[in-house]
Amino acid sequence: FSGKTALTDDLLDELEDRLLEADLGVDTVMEIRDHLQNDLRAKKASGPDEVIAAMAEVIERILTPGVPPKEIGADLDGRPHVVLFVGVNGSGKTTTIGKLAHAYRSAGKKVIVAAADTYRAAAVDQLVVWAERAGAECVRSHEGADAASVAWDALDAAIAREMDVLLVDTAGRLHTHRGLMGELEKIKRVLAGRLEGAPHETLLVLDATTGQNALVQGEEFSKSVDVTGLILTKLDGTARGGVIVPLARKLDIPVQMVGVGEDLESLMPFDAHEFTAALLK
Amino acid sequence: ALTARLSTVLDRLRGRGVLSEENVTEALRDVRRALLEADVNVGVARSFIESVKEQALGSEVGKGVRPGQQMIGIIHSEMIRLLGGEGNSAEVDLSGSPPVILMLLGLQGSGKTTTAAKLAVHFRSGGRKIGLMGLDPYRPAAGEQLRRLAERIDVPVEVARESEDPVDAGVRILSELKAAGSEVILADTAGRQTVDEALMNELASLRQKLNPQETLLVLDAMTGQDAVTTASAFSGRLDCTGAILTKLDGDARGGAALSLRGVTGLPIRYVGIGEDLGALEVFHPDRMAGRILG
Ligand SMILES: Nc1nc2c(ncn2[C@@H]2O[C@H](COP(=O)(O)OP(=O)(O)OP(=O)(O)O)[C@@H](O)[C@H]2O)c(=O)[nH]1
Ligand SMILES: Nc1nc2c(ncn2[C@@H]2O[C@H](COP(=O)(O)OP(=O)(O)OP(=O)(O)O)[C@@H](O)[C@H]2O)c(=O)[nH]1
Ligand SMILES: [Mg+2]
Ligand SMILES: [Mg+2]
Repeated sequence: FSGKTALTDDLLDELEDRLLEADLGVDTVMEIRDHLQNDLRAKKASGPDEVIAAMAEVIERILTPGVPPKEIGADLDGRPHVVLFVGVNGSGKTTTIGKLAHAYRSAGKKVIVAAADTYRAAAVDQLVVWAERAGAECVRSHEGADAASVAWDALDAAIAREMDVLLVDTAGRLHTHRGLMGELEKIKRVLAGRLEGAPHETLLVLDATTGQNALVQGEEFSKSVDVTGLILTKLDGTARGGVIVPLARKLDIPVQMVGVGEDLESLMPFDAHEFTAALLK
Repeated sequence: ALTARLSTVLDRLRGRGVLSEENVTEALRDVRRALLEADVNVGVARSFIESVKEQALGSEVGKGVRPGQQMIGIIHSEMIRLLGGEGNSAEVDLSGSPPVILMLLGLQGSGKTTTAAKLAVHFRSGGRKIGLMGLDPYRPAAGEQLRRLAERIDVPVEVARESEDPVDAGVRILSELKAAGSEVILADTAGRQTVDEALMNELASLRQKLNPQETLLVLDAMTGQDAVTTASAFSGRLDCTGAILTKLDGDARGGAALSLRGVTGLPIRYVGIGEDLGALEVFHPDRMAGRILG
């Protein structure tokens, strides 16, 4: 082993840089390197393929939380099954709802969406188009209406019409705006008040280009509305989204799905193995 | 914070007049970590550290100046210099013969449409007649979004029709806005990925037809390491003249600013600091430096 240490160290340095450039962050990369060096010593391994395979193993382990990601279109907890979408401005919430509505429709479920972004210009119009494309119903109100009451109306309608799934869209917001986070908490309370157990999922939609701030986003949104899963969008770009490695572990939640484009079909279940391979490419 | 950490590390060097290689190297390890945590690109952080090291080594610590302070001073001024330096106004120069055209481009969701409307508000206060041009026929209700914003601020707007080619729309709307007397025209384009050949070609062709005075990259301040790849790709292909950093009302450290400067040299002209149409400021290198260094 000692004769190959220099070679291994160079390779480890290179891999370290690659992981940093994929947004895993300093702490996570250092930890992976330490784990790896112990693993390699134990395996008495040092060839480049072995090193990369060992590193992939370490990362995949971090990305496999206690709760596995749920199958799209499968197991629904409630009647309706309520999913709340949250996240910062422009991360891809509205588009993702369109895609997920389509996925549930393709699985034969009756889907209704709530246009609870009553703030941003044409946010409702945008969701209405997606709902039409997906074959889902849409509950909406006028601009400036109270977001929580739109959510309540939608859940009420979903129950009355015996829908299988309700997807709730919310306005993008930065966690630094306490008032907006308060509004989100209210939306969640209102849903729970109308249907016990709702929302059954609260998904944080995260743009793959996001850097270390994703950790703060995850923490703050989780404090407000207890996030149950992550969605990573725009993975069809150049960014690798590596910040979900420390984030998924920090919150101990699964990455449910990934967005890989702007159209209805561009939503895939998260595959830790595939994702890790792309990180190390 | 970095400044506190550096003070602790370097103030152990009291009483010595010169910063040695060993203590500079140790301090710079802390700086590197802080930069990476602030989303500064790995390569950009590396060259930043190199130039700080060069300036710090052997530099005389002035009387009454602690080594920690000396180091922080070097780091701070080097960062300000890299971000655009003091003195020059970052603003767009609107003094050309009208209509002055400014084109906004960038990744999906970075804030282009909102920023176009903000710039309209900002420039109008200078007494100019503004026109807004929406060239996104792809995103559902994109045209409607720009229309609503334009109505709010009472600025003339024209948008691409459903399934109209953006380049044709650009040519069409340019002549319409010119005829309507617009002196400054803000062109909002569809978000796109730099790996999308067809859309990058579309943008290049649009730029050629509109011949804008300013081609501005709109980048989200929370962008991580990808800032370098994205900025180089847009800047390389589109020959950008400046950048706008958005969502600075968040708590992202904003290392993307240094990355983009370090790799493309693009001047950062404005920053978005909120969702409402008044939330736009001229870029200040010193404020950004303080934010990145934390
Ligand atoms: N390339 C790519 N673009 C995406 C993806 N998901 C969303 N987008 C685009 O990202 C932009 C923003 O998407 P939205 O759905 O409006 O994001 P949002 O989170 O609802 O935005 P706000 O409501 O304004 O906070 C749009 O141009 C989408 O088409 C993806 O997976 N890949
Ligand atoms: N908090 C905050 N939000 C912003 C800022 N600038 C834009 N936004 C929000 O970010 C989201 C995306 O803005 P858009 O203007 O739709 O972004 P875009 O680049 O035009 O998006 P695409 O056309 O889909 O590529 C919206 O929710 C905006 O209100 C800002 O400076 N601060
Ligand atoms: Mg939305
Ligand atoms: Mg837009």
